[in-house]
Amino acid sequence: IINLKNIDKEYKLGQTKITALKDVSLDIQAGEFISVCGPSGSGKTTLLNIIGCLDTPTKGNVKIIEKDVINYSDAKLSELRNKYIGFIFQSFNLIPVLSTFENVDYPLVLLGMKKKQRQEKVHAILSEVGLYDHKKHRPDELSGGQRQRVAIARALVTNPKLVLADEPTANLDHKTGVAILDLMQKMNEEHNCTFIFSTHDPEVMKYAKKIYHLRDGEIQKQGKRS
Amino acid sequence: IINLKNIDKEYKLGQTKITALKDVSLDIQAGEFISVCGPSGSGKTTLLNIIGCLDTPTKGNVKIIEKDVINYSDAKLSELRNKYIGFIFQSFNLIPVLSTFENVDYPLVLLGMKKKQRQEKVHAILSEVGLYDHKKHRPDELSGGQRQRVAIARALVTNPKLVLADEPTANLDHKTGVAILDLMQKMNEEHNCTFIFSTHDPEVMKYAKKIYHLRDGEIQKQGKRS
Ligand SMILES: Nc1ncnc2c1ncn2[C@@H]1O[C@H](COP(=O)(O)OP(=O)(O)OP(=O)(O)O)[C@@H](O)[C@H]1O
Ligand SMILES: Nc1ncnc2c1ncn2[C@@H]1O[C@H](COP(=O)(O)OP(=O)(O)OP(=O)(O)O)[C@@H](O)[C@H]1O
Ligand SMILES: [Mg+2]
Ligand SMILES: [Mg+2]
Repeated sequence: IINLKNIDKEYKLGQTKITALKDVSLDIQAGEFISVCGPSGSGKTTLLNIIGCLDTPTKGNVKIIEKDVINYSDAKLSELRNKYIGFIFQSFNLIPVLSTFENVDYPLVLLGMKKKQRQEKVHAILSEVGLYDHKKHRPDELSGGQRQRVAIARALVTNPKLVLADEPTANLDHKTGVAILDLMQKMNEEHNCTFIFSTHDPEVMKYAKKIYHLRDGEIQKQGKRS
Repeated sequence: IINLKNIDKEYKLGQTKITALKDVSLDIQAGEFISVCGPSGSGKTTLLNIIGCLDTPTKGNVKIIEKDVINYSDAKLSELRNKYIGFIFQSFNLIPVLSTFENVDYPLVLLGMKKKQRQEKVHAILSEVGLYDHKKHRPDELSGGQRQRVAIARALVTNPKLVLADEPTANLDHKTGVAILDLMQKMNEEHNCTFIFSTHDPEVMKYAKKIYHLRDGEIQKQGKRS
C-alpha cells in the first residue's frame, strides 16, 4: 500500500543544507501496524508528511495505494488524502472556529456523506475517545489532551485505509493513551486499516508489530515485536 | 513564594458550568521542585495558569512572591511575570516570525539587558538544550521536540525565581528529556529556582520532590518522593 524508494529530503537555510531524510526505502502492506521512533529531529514527522503526500521529497519515488504520487497535482493529492488517509498531527491542526463536533464532522462533509449518517458516526467516535460531553467545546475551550483526542477522532471517523499519527499519545495520561491505542488496534484488526505512528513512548511501541528506528534521517534498523 | 487559598475556577458554556478547579489550596516554598499529575482534563494547565497570573480564579485568593495578585492590573501582572516567572506552555507559544535565537533573546530584551550580555546567555542556554546549531531556524523550520526545547530555553534564560512548565518533556525522546530535567534540577539546586511542572510521565515524576495529584479539579493527595 506504501512504497518509498530512495527518498531524500533536504532543506536549505541560507547556505546551510539540512538533511531531514537520507536514502529511505520502505515497503508497507495493508493492515500493518508500524511504529517509527527516534530522537528529536531524526526525521519522523518529515517521513510521515511524505507518506501522507503533505510534502514532496527532494529525491526518490513515492507510491501510495498503487499510485505514483510524485507528479500529482495539489488537487489530486488532496483528493487522495481525503479518500484514503487519516492524519493525527503533532500540533493537532484543529479548526479554531469549529466545535469538537464540527471538527470531527468536517472530513465526512468532504466525502459527501449525508447529515444523519455523519451525526451517528461523529457521536460514536466521540464516545469512543471519551469526548461526547465536550462536543460543543471549541478547541480553546479544551485541555491539551482533549484537543489531541479530537484530532484522533477526526482522523479515524472516515475509517481510512491508512492512518498516519505523529506522537498520538504524547499529551495523554496513561489510561487515556491505552484507550486510544486499543481503539486503533481494533480498527486495524476489524477493518484492516494500516497504521503508522511515531512515538517516543516504549509502552506505545509495544503495540506495534513492526518498529522502524530513525536516526539523523536514516532508518537504522527495523524491529519486530515478538 | 506561592499561596493559593480555596481556589475555584469555573467556565460557562451556554447553560453548562464546567468546574476546572475546586477548592484548591496550596502553599509552596522557594526552592521546591514539584510535579502536578492527573488525567487529561483534571485541571493541571488551569492550575499552572492561575499560579502564573495568566488567568484569574472564579473564587479564592492568590499570593505570588508575597503579593496579593487578585486585584493587580494587567500591566502589573505582566511586569511580575517578566521579572520573576518563566513559562513552558503546553503549546510552546513561540513567536513564528522570530528565529530560535530571537525567541530566546526576547525575555532578556524585556528586562533591559545589554546586547552582549544577552548574546552570551542565549548562546549558553541554547547549547545546554542542544540547539545552538539551530539558532537561525524559525519555529516552522524546527521539529516538534526542537520547538519544545526552544520554549524551555526561553523560560530558563532569565534565571527566574519560579518556573511553571506544562508537560515540558511530552514531545521529547527519553535521552533529550533526561538532559532537560538534569538542567532544571541544576538550576533548582544552584539558584534555588522553584519548579512546578505538570506531567503524565512516571519517569519525569521521579525527579519531583513533591507530587500533587489532581482529579476533576481537586487535589486528591500529595506524594513525597522518598
Ligand atoms: N476556556 C475554557 N472553556 C471551557 N472549558 C475549559 C476551558 N479551558 C479548560 N476547560 C475545561 O476545564 C477542564 C480542565 O482543563 P485543563 O486544561 O486544566 O486540563 P489538563 O489537566 O491540563 O488536561 P490535559 O492533560 O489534557 O492537558 C477540562 O475539562 C477542560 O475541558
Ligand atoms: N521546514 C524546515 N526547514 C528546515 N529544517 C527543517 C524543516 N522541517 C524540519 N526541519 C529539520 O529537519 C529535521 C527533521 O525534522 P522532523 O520534524 O522530521 O523531526 P522529528 O523526528 O519529527 O523530531 P521530533 O521528535 O522533535 O518531532 C530536524 O533537524 C529539523 O530541524
Ligand atoms: Mg516530529
Ligand atoms: Mg493541560
